[in-house]
Amino acid sequence: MTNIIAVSNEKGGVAKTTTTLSLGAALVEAGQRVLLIDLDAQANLTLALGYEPGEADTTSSNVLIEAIPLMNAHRKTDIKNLDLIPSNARIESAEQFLPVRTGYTTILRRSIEKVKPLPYDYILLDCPPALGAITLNALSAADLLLIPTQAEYFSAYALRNMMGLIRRVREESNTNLAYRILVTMLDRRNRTHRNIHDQLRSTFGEGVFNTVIEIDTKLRESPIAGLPITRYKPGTRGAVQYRVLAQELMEYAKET
Amino acid sequence: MTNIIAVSNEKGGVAKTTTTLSLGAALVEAGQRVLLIDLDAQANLTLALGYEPGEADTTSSNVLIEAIPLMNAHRKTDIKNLDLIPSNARIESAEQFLPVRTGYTTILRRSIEKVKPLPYDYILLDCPPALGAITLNALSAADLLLIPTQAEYFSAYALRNMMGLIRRVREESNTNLAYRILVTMLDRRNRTHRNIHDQLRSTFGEGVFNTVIEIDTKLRESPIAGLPITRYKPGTRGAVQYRVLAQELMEYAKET
Ligand SMILES: Nc1ncnc2c1ncn2[C@@H]1O[C@H](COP(=O)(O)OP(=O)(O)OP(=O)(O)O)[C@@H](O)[C@H]1O
Ligand SMILES: Nc1ncnc2c1ncn2[C@@H]1O[C@H](COP(=O)(O)OP(=O)(O)OP(=O)(O)O)[C@@H](O)[C@H]1O
Ligand SMILES: [Mg+2]
Ligand SMILES: [Mg+2]
Repeated sequence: MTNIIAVSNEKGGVAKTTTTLSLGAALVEAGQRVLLIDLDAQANLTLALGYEPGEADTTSSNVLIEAIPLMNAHRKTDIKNLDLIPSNARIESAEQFLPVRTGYTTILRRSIEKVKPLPYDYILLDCPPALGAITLNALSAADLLLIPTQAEYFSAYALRNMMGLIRRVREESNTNLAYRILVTMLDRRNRTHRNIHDQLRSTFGEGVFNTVIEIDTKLRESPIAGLPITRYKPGTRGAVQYRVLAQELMEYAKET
Repeated sequence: MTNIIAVSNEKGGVAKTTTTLSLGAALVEAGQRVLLIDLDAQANLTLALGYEPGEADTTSSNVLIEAIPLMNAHRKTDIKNLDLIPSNARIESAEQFLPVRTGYTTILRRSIEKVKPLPYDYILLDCPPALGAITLNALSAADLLLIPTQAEYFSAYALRNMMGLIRRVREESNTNLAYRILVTMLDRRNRTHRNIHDQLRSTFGEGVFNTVIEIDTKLRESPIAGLPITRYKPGTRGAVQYRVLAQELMEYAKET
């Protein structure tokens, strides 16, 4: 049974890519087989693994727009059991071309379902900062929506639109879509961060992961080295916290 | 002569909205008449001025999609000489509907040109974190593209795509489009920030504003109060730095 997790938030800069990469690497360390799919035109996930996005010939946009088989676009990374489907700027055109097709929101899900057997325990989907056709494909394919959220006003406000979208996706294409909020980039010394963090927990209760990811500048450095944090600085706070998140997620996956 | 400034960066969370609002408010303090146009489906600029995005009846999406006259969508804010054209989630559909029309990239420019005389010294355009149809409209309408950039790897990398887009817009619809990079959210104590800041200045030289905006938590608080930083905490570092930026921009506008 493969767990498919969409990492999405319309708000920009909340650590979607950092979470997809770090969590994926931590799951691999815990013995899981993981596929990361970069669905963002910025291709930051592809870049953070040391690839030059412009050079990738088969990418996630080929899977979405030209329906090439999913596994034709995957590549092995330097990390055993961590595979990647890269992205490049061409996927931006999916926002324009996909919505005219009937059933366009389930293109990704159907391409994943065609792979039998699926050689992964987890598939993580890094989404762009928008709630368009690409993100809809991710939410329709996902078992769980992981919503990285900064403890700041604009980011907390973005949850309102996201809850509306979850309801719509559950009605139209994915009845069992669950969600969990992950508080990211937290500075415990900051009063605004503390206040909004408290508000998120009281508003969403169980809907917020217990694990919190705090500010750690090593997470800014690791993409420069083309390595996930678990390889770049294995003992740093960010690496430890993403490992704790991986444990919490595996517990969650067992229970559901 | 009205100066039209697009505030854009594909990278999310680099202070596009914070810059549009703070710079706009600082220009008004310096005696300028300013119109802010919210072009983002998140409507954070609308929210930060104390409006509820869902309640706005005529918005920027009416201007772009239904070609209603620009001034039908504007409203006065509590701050004299600072007007707003609000946004809401409906503008997201512009990414799908606009590109099928010929000349779709100049819809915004043409709607601004129809207003005679234009009662503003500056128009600031807050863009979504994407390089799609909405951002193309903003770049085609602008005299200057202001690119808020964090001194971090993904944000610096995003400049590569942006430079390509500037070349394309200059060839297709706006020969004189100029750009300036604004370094935002800088933490001078952080080594990665210092290194990447130095690299940006040596790579782009004159293309980077002298003014730098440093990290200031009061900038996180002011949207909660529905006020720009110049009204919320007039003496704080963020307010001072955005006033210095306003001066530098007015100097630039005089010379060009
Ligand atoms: N816990 C952390 N501590 C410090 N910096 C962080 C942390 N998490 C992420 N960052 C940095 O913050 C910036 C934003 O993170 P990231 O790019 O992963 O967010 P995103 O949500 O994927 O952005 P986008 O909306 O552009 O896709 C990056 O420069 C990243 O290196
Ligand atoms: N100089 C600063 N110091 C501290 N916090 C800041 C600063 N500038 C912006 N912020 C905060 O950082 C977050 C990101 O800023 P903002 O939302 O303006 O970026 P954006 O580029 O408009 O994001 P998006 O890509 O989602 O539109 C916000 O929570 C904002 O309050
Ligand atoms: Mg990202
Ligand atoms: Mg914004």
